[in-house]
This record gives sequence, structure tokens and C-alpha cells, in this order.
Amino acid sequence: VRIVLAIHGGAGTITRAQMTPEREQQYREALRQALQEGYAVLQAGGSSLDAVVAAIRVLEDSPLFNAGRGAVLNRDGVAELDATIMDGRTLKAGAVAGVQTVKNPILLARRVMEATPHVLLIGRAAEAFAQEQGLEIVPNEYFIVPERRLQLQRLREQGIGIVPEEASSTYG
Amino acid sequence: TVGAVALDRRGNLAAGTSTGGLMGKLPGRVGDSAIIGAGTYADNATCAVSTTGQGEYFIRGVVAHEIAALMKYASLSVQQAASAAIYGTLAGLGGQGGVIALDRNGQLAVVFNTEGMYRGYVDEHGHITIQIYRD
Repeated sequence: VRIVLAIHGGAGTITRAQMTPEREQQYREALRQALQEGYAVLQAGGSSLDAVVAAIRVLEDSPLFNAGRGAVLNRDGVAELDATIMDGRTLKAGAVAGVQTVKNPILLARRVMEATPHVLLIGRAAEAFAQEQGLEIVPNEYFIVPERRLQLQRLREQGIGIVPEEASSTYG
Repeated sequence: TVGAVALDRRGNLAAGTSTGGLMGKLPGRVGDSAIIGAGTYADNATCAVSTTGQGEYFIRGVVAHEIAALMKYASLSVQQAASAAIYGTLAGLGGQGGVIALDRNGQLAVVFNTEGMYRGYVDEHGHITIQIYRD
């Protein structure tokens, strides 16, 4: 049996002992919805690119995952988002980094791939390009959920380093 | 981080990844998710890959492209290549994380060296599988 779509969220210290049944059910529902959206595209004869975007949009819109709404915060308490897409047929690729106001960075990455000769746009230039392309713009507060503010606060209080070698935990 | 890999009816592969990066990161830090070949890669000749974990290590190991390269030049299966990249290259650098990799025949590899990874897949008949923990 061929697999036609696979998705992932973060990897890390994820154990049953840390998870309530209610929380686990929320994650499973979000993952299921993402798979269903992507599979519907493929079933309708859509492209793998369209299926990837459809699945990732669901996960970006969910506050459960570290992408889009629900993203972790940088040292200054700001959500800075990165995204990439790549087409296996043409080897074309598009990416964005450090965007703070684009609701769905995966859509912007795809526009970079399809509407520019470039591969990677960053920061304010990427956001200006998103506006040109008519993508949805949101305030940075849209991405920030209370749990992430608390995590950053705890990180600051514990004085944990921010480089991977010093971090005691990661968020995917 | 979230990501997806897909194979359509025409045999075309695609991969995508989206992330907020590391909690408490320095402003301006860019992780592997935005770097083609590090956190994301797709080539119809081999596989589509999306990764999650400590991005600096995925960049140093060029992990996503390494999986494709091992398939292309060493004729490894997608499972063998993904395992070598995560348990060999990534872990060898001291990094932690996981990967999903889908080859052009619809064979899926899901490999991670952490305690868990949110993940799921759907087969050509629409059967959905969702997993979270290592077991």
C-alpha cells in the first residue's frame, strides 16, 4: 500500500506521562484534519504541492504547534516564522525566514517559488512581497498564545541558554 | 515545527515545512526549516523530506539532502537513508530531531531520536494513521 501524504509536528520530550487525554485528543484531531485536507486534494487529482500546502495550513492555523499561530517566541517575545516548500518534479523551491505578520508562511514560500526567480526572502522584504501578492497579513499578536508567553517567561527565569548546546529542551 | 510530504497521481513528490524556530532564539536566527537541503528537500528521483528538531544541527549535517543523496548515490532505501541521516549524521553531531521521508513508490520512513514526534500519514485508500509517542 502506497503512502500518499505524511505530516509531522515537533519532536522532543513527548511522553504519555506529560500528556492529558484531552490534550492528546486535541493533537490527534488537528493531525487528522491536516491529513484529511491534504488527502482531499490528492483524491481530487490535485498536485502534491497543493496537498502539502493544504495540510500545513491546517497545522499553521492550529495553536497546538510551533508554526503560525502558536509559534514559539524569540528572546524579545516576538514570533518570527520560517517556511519552505520544494517541488520534486522541477527542483524549484521557495522559502521565507523571519516573517512576523504573514498569517500562513507556507503560502508565502510558495509564492516565492512560483512568482520570483529567487529561493529565499527574509524579514521585511518578504512581508512586503506578501502584501504585493495579496496574502493575509495579521498583527504579530495573532501568533502568540498564552502558553508560549509562559514558556518564554520560565526560560528567562531559569536562565537557560538559547543556543542548542545549552538548552535543556527544544520545541521542534 | 510542522511539515508535510506528498506523492500525487502523476508521481510527483513535494515537501514543505513551517516553523517558529526555537523558544528564546536570538532575533534574526534562521533554522533549518528555511534552508533547502537542511530541513526540507524534494526530488522525484529519490524522495521528499521534511524535518523537525534542533535546526543548527540539521543545517550542519545538511540532513534532508543527505537522505536523498544516500538514496541516489548509495542506492539505500528511503528507510535506510533516513535512519543513517538521523542516527548517524544528526546524532553524530549531537543533534536531536526527526524526519519524514517519502519515496517515489510511496514508501514512507519516519525516524526520530527523541522520545516522541507528532506524526501521521494517509495511504492511497484513505486510511489514516496518527502516532505521537515512540511506541
